[in-house]
Amino acid sequence: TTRTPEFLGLSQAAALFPESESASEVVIGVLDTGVWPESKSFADTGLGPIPSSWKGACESGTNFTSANCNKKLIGARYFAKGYEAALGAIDETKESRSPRDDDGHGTHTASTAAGSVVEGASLFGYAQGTARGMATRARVAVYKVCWIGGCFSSDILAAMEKAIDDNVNVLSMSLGGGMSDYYRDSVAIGSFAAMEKGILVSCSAGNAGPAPYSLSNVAPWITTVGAGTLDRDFPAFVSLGNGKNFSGVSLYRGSPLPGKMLPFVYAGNASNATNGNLCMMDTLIPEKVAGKIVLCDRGMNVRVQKGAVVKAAGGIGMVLSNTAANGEELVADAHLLPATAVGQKSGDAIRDYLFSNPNPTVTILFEGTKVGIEPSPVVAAFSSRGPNSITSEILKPDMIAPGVNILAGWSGAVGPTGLATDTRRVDFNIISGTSMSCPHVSGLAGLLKAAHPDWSPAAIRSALMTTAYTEYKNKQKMQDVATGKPSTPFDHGAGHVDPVSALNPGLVYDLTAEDYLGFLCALNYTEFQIRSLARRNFSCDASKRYRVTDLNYPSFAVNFDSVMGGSNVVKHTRTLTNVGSPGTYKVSVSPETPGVKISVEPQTLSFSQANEKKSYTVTFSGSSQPTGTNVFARLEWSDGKYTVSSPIAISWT
Amino acid sequence: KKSSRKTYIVHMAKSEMPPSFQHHTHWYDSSLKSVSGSAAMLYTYDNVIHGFSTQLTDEEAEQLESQPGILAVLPEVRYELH
Repeated sequence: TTRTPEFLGLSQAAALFPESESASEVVIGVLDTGVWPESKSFADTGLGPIPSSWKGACESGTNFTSANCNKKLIGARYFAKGYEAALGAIDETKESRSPRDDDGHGTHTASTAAGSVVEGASLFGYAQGTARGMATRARVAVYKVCWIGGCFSSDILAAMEKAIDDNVNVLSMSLGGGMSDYYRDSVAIGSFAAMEKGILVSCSAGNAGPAPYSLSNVAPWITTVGAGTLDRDFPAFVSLGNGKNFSGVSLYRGSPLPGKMLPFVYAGNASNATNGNLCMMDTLIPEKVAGKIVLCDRGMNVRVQKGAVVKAAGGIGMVLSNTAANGEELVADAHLLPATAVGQKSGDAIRDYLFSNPNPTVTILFEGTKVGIEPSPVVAAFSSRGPNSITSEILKPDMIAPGVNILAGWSGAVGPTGLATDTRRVDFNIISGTSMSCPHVSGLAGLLKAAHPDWSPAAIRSALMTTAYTEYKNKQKMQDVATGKPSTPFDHGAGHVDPVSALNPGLVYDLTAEDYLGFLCALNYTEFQIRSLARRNFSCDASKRYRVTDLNYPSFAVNFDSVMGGSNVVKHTRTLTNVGSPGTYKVSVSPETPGVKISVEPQTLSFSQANEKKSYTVTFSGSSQPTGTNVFARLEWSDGKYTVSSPIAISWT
Repeated sequence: KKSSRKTYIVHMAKSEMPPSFQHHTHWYDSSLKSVSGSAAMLYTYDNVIHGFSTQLTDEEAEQLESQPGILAVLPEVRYELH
């Protein structure tokens, strides 16, 4: 990726991350649409021999042989039995029955996580810079489980089965499906097994935001990653005939618009279809759009297809307006015609101009790439939100990372829009989603694994969470683009990742497989369900009182019953492990939370040894509040050198 | 619809394999054949779960679920890229 290494402080702190042997011992497995091995992001210049621990392979198939692998791309497998059982034999004229990426998504995520350094990367000159993955010296192993028709759980399980055998250290999965309970969710099931083998599993939180309860991949043994923006934008202003200008974004590169104001029409008035405003296939009347710029509304079909529909109908440009569902979030696209995307408010104002002016005119002014954009990061509107619909006492997402307008490697089999009509071919593409933020964290986890080979997946996630930030350098609170207000832990979890701080977090909240089994007991899982998930005979101890709130999670989600009067008391127990230098930590909770008293015992924790563990209890005493009330706070342990920070979300249900 | 086959993930209680079987995959196969002569295993799993995936009719899936040693017969789920 370009820009995110600087944005995350990786470039400035390069010396902090071991470039030594350990960094290139880490293997990041990516379950996705495969890989385009010719991408420069998988060059292996300067990499030593493949780690001796590696047991993986490079499978041959359509347009792919083991010669396509190297010391960077050390593994490539594909899994299609489930897909073919469900949808019939793969049509090899349409997709490669091999690890080869015909889609682009898998190359993008794999290169984001661990791509090699590539000078002079860009998409048509946009986002120009030196592209590199988060863990430039980590090795990559791809497991193709996603095909044109989707990603089927029997294939996903088979890939995770193999990735564990192959000895990956991190698993990156930018996919999700449904919101079923953990014992019915193949990603959760496979991730439990991976976690037991010391593999950190990083997953996308989903793009169903900003609706609450919209998260995917919420199992506590999974690292769940939401999406935030960068300090980079691609402005393309809308200039109306009445002299008004509106901000927009675009990645269009091609023949410029004529240097004059152009006739402007609303798609809804240039169509016989009831939803003609959406610029869907075959809905625009050519006579009404030919030679004009068309205002389309978002929804139903993909954004880039709207541009193709306008172009096919003879339109010369498009202004694409957000609706209430996406508010002011601006996601840039490499449209096939001069086009720009504007927020809902701008779209409404532009539509009013169109309706109130007999001869509306417009043009689009493209400004290229701008950096230093503030405020940034902001939580992306599409980023799925908590509370956790499966276990409300586990706060999710865990954190956010860059996921908007991310440049990374792309397939040579498809254009930057992914449209069949797009015959352009690019080395890098700019796309958005929690699919993009997940591999950022996968790569950062790889960096931490290299620096601390003995850390468990839980310790790595804890380090990333307790050092995440929720304020800008000017002390303003991080914003949510969906509301224009400060985001909450249900939006950003612990906050935005800060990998340099995560390298030395001071203390971590560690967790073992046994802790997670106790968590399942607290959920009253049956013996059968636990055996399905954990592949072992494990009986919950009838004499023991298991509580979800005892799971040693680096964040807190508290639920009060709004019906019960003042006697709402919830206790959470946590244990901190010292991974830093000796120190005495003092606790603080802020801000004051209306309707609930938060007390911590003890107030200080002293550590003199490495790996020394100390426990504490937080007591939440809630008075009755209206149903649906949420209040938030942060609990911090600090010894003056390290700050170990945890979000608290308190809800009255 | 009843006769149409879907993919299922079958979770087995591996520790309950009858002593008459040399290898758990033989036991899996025998359990599968007891409800469907034609079904074949798509994958067998030993790391992520103890079990296998296969294509069954709803009826066959119900019959299999009642077999000894079967923990769960879960319908396959289609996931999407984010």
